[in-house]
Amino acid sequence: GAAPSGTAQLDSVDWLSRFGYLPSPDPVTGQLQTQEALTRAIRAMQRFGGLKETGIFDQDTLLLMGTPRCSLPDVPEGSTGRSRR
Amino acid sequence: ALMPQSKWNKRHLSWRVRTFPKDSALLGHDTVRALMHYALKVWSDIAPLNFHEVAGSDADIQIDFTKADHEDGYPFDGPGGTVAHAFFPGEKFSAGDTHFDDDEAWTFRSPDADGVDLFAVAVHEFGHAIGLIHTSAVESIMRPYYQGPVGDPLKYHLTYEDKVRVWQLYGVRDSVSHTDRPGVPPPTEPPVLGDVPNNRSTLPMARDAPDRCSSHFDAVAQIRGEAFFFKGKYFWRLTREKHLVSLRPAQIHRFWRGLPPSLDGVDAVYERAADHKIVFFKGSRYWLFKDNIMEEGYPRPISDFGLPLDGVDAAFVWLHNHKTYFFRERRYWRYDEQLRQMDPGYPKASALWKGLPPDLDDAMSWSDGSSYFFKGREYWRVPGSAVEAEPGFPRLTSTDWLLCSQMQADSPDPEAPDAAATTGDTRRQPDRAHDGYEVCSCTS
Repeated sequence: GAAPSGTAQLDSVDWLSRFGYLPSPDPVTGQLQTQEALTRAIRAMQRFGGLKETGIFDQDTLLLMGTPRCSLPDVPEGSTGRSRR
Repeated sequence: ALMPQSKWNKRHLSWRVRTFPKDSALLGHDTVRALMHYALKVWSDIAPLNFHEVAGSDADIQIDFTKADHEDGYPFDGPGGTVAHAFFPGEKFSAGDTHFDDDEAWTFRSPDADGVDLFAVAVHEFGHAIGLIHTSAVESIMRPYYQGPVGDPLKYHLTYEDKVRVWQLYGVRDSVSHTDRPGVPPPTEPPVLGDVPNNRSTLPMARDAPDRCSSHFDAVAQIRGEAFFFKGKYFWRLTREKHLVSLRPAQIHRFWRGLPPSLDGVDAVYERAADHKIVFFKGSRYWLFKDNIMEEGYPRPISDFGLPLDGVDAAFVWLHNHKTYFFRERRYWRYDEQLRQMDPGYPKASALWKGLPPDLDDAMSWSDGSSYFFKGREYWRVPGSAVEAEPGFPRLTSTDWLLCSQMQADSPDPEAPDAAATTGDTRRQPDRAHDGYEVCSCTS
């Protein structure tokens, strides 16, 4: 997906990490995220934002990501990724 | 719940605006403080929390307007983007602290396009400061996205879902019905304006109103960082910057609600360090106030403090040790607010406080760290942890605190005709502009 234009120098992946939808980048692989994880994160963000869950950075999603907001994450750290059974 | 819920273990929380918006012509300091007051009140109206503005640096909720990277792990990003954040309750030193991006165009009662409504964002952030996390509910104030102004701060009410979430943390405030549902108006509109501090009388100054420039004062106190000078049924109020709020004294009974109408003055007043409640002394009795509303069950005898029933001249909290000191004639006592008892070994001779006179009118601590003692028309300053008045004191209270020149009086002698009015001789008319002062009375 394209980086949202309204998020002031943050690309969309960084945005998803920043607000808790993607786990922090792997220290070995750097910023690489799997497409599956990215799609899941976009869907979670869309669900939380009340948007249609498309799993892609569509126009409504980018618009919401450009909306002024609180700095705190929507999904607190540690609650993303696989959970121990 | 997405995370272990954090909440404050105490119910009395202090707050302070440490830094203000730098470039906002619209939002003065008093307006910002008022908006913070009302944003916190949104939560304390429904949950058993009590917020008190304080002057010191150890407030539970420190409020800052800052920008860019301010070294808390949440850098701001200029206009738009992230606009504010707050720290959840917990063990961290920063718990409760609330930061607003100073690069935003903060507004109040302005159209949405003009900027970001400070009150709406503050209500959201204070939700975090008391332990609430983000929610996806569209109507919730805890939705992470800024949704525009929320209307008049005096009339704003949380959605039912927001109320339930804060009730889950702290329970329901006694005066609130948790069965009130959305769409069902409350039986009576809460007296929102009733809590607004109002020291402005709409009536002409009464004939018995004292002259601040020739008075000595019954009591003096620092309350919420501001100075209050009491005389008879009136008081004057100075902001924390020592600006006189009004040249006119306000009537005690119009501001401090619950004092008996027959009370014609007070002996001593102080703000308790532990819970920021305010204690008024008169003779053998005392009254306890939460903000400017009297608590139930008062007056009570001052023997509750372990004081003799003949009264109190002065009461203040010494910043050096946070103990409360009571003075009466030539003796003083030291009281421990935590233990709710007098410290052993008291009373002692007030002469131990070198340079101070006996039979004080009252005393208070001030934000400069000094303690101030008042008697007659004079006052003494005792710096920091010292127990001796500074050289150069006493000085005149009226000139240093009440904006009087040495010869000035508030009003002409009522017995004498106004020479300026009758003869046109303006040279005899006191002109405060000539003193270099212009004093305005205003509210936020």
